[in-house]
Amino acid sequence: QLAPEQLEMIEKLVAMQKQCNKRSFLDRPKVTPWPQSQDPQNREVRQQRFAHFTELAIMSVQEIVDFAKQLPGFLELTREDQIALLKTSTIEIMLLESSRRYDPAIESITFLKDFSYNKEDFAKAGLQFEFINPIFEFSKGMNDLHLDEAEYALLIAINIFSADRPNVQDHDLVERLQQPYVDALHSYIRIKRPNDQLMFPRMLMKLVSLRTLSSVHSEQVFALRLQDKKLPPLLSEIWDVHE
Amino acid sequence: PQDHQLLRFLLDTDEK
Repeated sequence: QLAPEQLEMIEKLVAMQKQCNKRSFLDRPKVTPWPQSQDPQNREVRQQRFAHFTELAIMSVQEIVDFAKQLPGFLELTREDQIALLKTSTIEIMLLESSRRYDPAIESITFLKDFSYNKEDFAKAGLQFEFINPIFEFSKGMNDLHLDEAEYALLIAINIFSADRPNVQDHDLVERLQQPYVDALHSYIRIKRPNDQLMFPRMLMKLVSLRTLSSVHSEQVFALRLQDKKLPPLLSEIWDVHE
Repeated sequence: PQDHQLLRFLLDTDEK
């Protein structure tokens, strides 16, 4: 059984996530439009597509910070620990959110309810297939699990409170903050899928595969720098390697 | 160090 406080916590998480998603949706008109031009060689159009993707990423960062700040206990951490956790979990949560928006029927990921992108669109935005293919593989894999909103929200909370992130100081507090979400996910799954004992470990393994994806993403960031495709300041702060 | 200025700003801002 789910304890009342667990049920309440899950409902609050889902409501928070909906609120953060809605805010981004309202900002949608501000994003540089995705160019309709079909000319793949046009430098201007390619630059615009890259800008479109990076602006969607910036909105996602803002959503993730909003969500983290509302997680009970997060603001009790030192500012440095908050930054250490967000710095590494941001890309992983973006990948979780992308997988949640993956539509197998059109093999596309839909951002902000009406922007759907397939692999080719990701490539047109300047990303390399060494990164695009694992994103879609992961999204397909997550889609096969048919997780609901509560499971995604709990996975994101668990992902944020990962005590083994680089530069985290107060490991004990981060672990203590993570535990209630792990327990809630475990109970929630046992109630929702009583006959599937493997679902919980399968979900935790998705968190492990996010680590691999994160390193593939770092290679992508490095490749962008080689192509002198500059990341906007906020993304550069989080992902670029600053000497 | 004064790094992650923008991230610090997002964490400090309380939009509600």
